[in-house]
Amino acid sequence: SLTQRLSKVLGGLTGGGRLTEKAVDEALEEVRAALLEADVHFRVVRDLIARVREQAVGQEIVKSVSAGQMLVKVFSDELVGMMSSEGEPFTFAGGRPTVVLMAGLQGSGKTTTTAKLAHWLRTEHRRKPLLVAADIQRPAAVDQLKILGEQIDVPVFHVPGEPPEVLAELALAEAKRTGRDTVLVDTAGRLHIDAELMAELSRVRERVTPDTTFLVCDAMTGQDAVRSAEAFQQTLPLDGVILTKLDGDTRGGAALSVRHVTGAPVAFVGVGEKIEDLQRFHADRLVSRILG
Amino acid sequence: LLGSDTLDDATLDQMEELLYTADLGPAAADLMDALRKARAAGEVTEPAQVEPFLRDQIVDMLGDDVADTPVGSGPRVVLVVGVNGSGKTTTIAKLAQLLKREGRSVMLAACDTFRAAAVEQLGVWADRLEVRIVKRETGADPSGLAFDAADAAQREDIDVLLVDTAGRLHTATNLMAELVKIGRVISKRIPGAPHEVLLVLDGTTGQNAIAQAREFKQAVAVTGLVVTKLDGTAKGGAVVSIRRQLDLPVRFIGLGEGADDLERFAPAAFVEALFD
Ligand SMILES: Nc1nc2c(ncn2[C@@H]2O[C@H](COP(=O)(O)OP(=O)(O)OP(=O)(O)O)[C@@H](O)[C@H]2O)c(=O)[nH]1
Ligand SMILES: Nc1nc2c(ncn2[C@@H]2O[C@H](COP(=O)(O)OP(=O)(O)OP(=O)(O)O)[C@@H](O)[C@H]2O)c(=O)[nH]1
Ligand SMILES: [Mg+2]
Ligand SMILES: [Mg+2]
Repeated sequence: SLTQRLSKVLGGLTGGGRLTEKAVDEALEEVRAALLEADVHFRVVRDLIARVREQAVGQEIVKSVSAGQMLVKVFSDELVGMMSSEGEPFTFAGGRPTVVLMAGLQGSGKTTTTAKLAHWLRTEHRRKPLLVAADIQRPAAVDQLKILGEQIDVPVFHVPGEPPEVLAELALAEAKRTGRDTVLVDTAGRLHIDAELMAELSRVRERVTPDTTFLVCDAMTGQDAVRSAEAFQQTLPLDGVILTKLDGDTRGGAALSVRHVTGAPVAFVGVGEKIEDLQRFHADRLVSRILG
Repeated sequence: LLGSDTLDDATLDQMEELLYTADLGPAAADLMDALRKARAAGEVTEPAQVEPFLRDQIVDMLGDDVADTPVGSGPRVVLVVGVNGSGKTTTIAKLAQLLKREGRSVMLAACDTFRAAAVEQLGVWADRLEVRIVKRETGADPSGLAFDAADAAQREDIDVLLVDTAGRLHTATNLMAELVKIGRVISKRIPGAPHEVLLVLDGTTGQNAIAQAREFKQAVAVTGLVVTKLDGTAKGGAVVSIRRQLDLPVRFIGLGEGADDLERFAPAAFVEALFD
């Protein structure tokens, strides 16, 4: 664990002493390595280490706690502060259907997560969701969402031959007509450097003015997380991030980088392939995982 | 690439950032050590020498080309595995396209009988590429299907059988056991098969790729890697550590979502792209 690694480096400095600059630098090298192993972005690590270094040098070591434990607590507090958020993930519109837009890179878990969210909204908020199959590019993507919709008894809207922005607009009209109060739009995975597809996402947004836009991000993403998240944010102001596949053993450092660069809080985490495998995000849990 | 005209620490810092942000991980630390030693020894004295030096080091780390397992008579069986969403199904379509272009007969086995519309997805590709597919409804036993596909490929004198499997995290013990069973069942029908086990890695994945490679190799004797989504901005540097630690070579890289978007791995080109 990081605390053990730091205790080794700090030679068991305990209560009564103060952290010297040399001791802090050696310990910070250890933390830097741990954070990079955890896929936190290189620059985010550099800035974080600099901030903590300022706080740590000269700190008096509390009697009951080792220097290593104290330093881990400083980092933990700093990271939890970075990842926490106050708001609720959904803002429900009054008098018209709420629109939720899902976006992200290929294979990140959007389609599965869209269905999970529909199920969540029905069970936790007693909403009447309508799923929109607006990925017309991937083979059998529409089938995939339709099958998931059937599993959770939620209608899925799709009209063959229409582009995604038209599908979203038609779905909104359908929702109003049939009394569905939340419209969840699944979109095709796309690269943030694909100008055409990013423009398509903009068009979808313009047509239906989403109340909530989620970036669906794979928890095992490495250093590229910053680049892609930043680019998505520039096209589509993000309200939240959903971190998927956290049921694996990836440390999830990408989440820190994404929050840092977009400002969007992680709202939910995906912890499996089943419909129920969606949980509210807890900053302290992810932080202890990142710190290892 | 390097702004200064002296090989100073600032220049080295820039290089360090490039290496780490390419997901080179532990290899980045070793490369920086080698670079600092070379600078101290006077082997690398100007910024212009840094990139060629590092490129050589990384190409060395990627190792020599490894020959494919030879197949006697009968179909070559390729088992395609990896975590969820990495690009397995699409990679199989691309492999089928490539093999067809090389004049080989191809058969697909839709052994992801778990995920919604997985069978349908591979079915669309089979139709588009006009290749034989052995499939069954979602929920069928994947091992039974694998056996039947191997049997059909043998009897129909197919050159290459590509077996798609469900995405699974390497930490899911029961799913990894299922994968072992699929491999074993295939070998029962065709001794020596699967001749290739390709682990499909998402090019945007960070250090977890190493853990994935370790666990999948341990379970089903992975013979090579496919790194997908390198048409994005991710560099896929984790494969360097995977080669060093597990001796697994990269076979192909995925550069898009179409059937033609697959290339055989070329170390020099890959390393050059790291520095773009
Ligand atoms: N283990 C695990 N698997 C997940 C999770 N979320 C999604 N998946 C799986 O990840 C794979 C990709 O999920 P999809 O929902 O198809 O991803 P997508 O973003 O819609 O993919 P594209 O539409 O092709 O961009 C599937 O195998 C899902 O079952 C999760 O939280 N945990
Ligand atoms: N840009 C890009 N997208 C890719 C590449 N390879 C696959 N994809 C996309 O990634 C997404 C997931 O691909 P799949 O082939 O369904 O992945 P999979 O591993 O079979 O997924 P599961 O079976 O759900 O585990 C799809 O949207 C693909 O089009 C690639 O090389 N480049
Ligand atoms: Mg999808
Ligand atoms: Mg698949």
